[in-house]
Amino acid sequence: MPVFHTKTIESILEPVAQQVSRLVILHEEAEDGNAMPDLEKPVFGVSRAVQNLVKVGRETIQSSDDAILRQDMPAALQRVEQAARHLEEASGMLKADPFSQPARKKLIEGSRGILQGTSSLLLCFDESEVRKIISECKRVLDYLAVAEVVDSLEDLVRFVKDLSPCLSKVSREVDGRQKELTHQVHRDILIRCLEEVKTLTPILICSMKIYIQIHAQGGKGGEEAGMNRDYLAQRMTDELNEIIRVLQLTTYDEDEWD
Amino acid sequence: DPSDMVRQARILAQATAQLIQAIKGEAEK
Repeated sequence: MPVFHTKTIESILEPVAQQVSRLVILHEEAEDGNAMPDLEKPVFGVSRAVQNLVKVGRETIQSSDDAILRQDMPAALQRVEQAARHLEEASGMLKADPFSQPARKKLIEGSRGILQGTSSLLLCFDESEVRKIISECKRVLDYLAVAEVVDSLEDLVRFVKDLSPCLSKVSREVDGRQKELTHQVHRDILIRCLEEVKTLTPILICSMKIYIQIHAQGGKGGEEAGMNRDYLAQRMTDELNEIIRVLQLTTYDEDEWD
Repeated sequence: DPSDMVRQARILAQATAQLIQAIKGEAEK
């Protein structure tokens, strides 16, 4: 079962997560008494990378209009900064005493902190990207909600003109997202729902046209045509709501895997 | 550019992995 829910996050964190686990095991098994090497250079490399990440992270916070990202991301940045300080302190302590046990504990604490902080940061960023896709999905839902009040061909043309770019964007972004997911069940649901939406769109537009024509002629069957249109709009709404639900999933449902 | 953050996070993860290798290199002797 994948631990990380996107391929990007997995590719970044999986290797370092394995290293941290191995480090913890070594520390627990060993308390080996070996002198630690001079870690100044690799610790400096981490500190510099943290500084760059924090800089980019702060810029992201400032330029984002996502209130949740602006609220959550600073704590993740502080976590990595604090972890880097632990590593720097450990490196300094080991210079004075290469056998220092508190320094070894700080090294583990710092390494874990980098992993956890980077993970929080990437999740925070990823969730914000997902919210952008969801907001596009909600725009489509808003259009679908007005399908029932479109009662002239001019309005229908306007409706299609407004809906089409929005739907194309949702289609492109949801497809891109499903390719990013590591969870096959979630990917399959997104693919299926998206296909349904694509299939239903021309059918909905056709049903709206039929309704308008019957309505204009004052002929029989107007009520049925309206019901058919509403049914199709509702089906598309349901599929989009399912897309929104699955986009927000980051943890894995054991039952689904079973 | 938001994708910069992913890039910087990747660089940090790599630097951390290198640090741990340096630590383990000694510990595994």
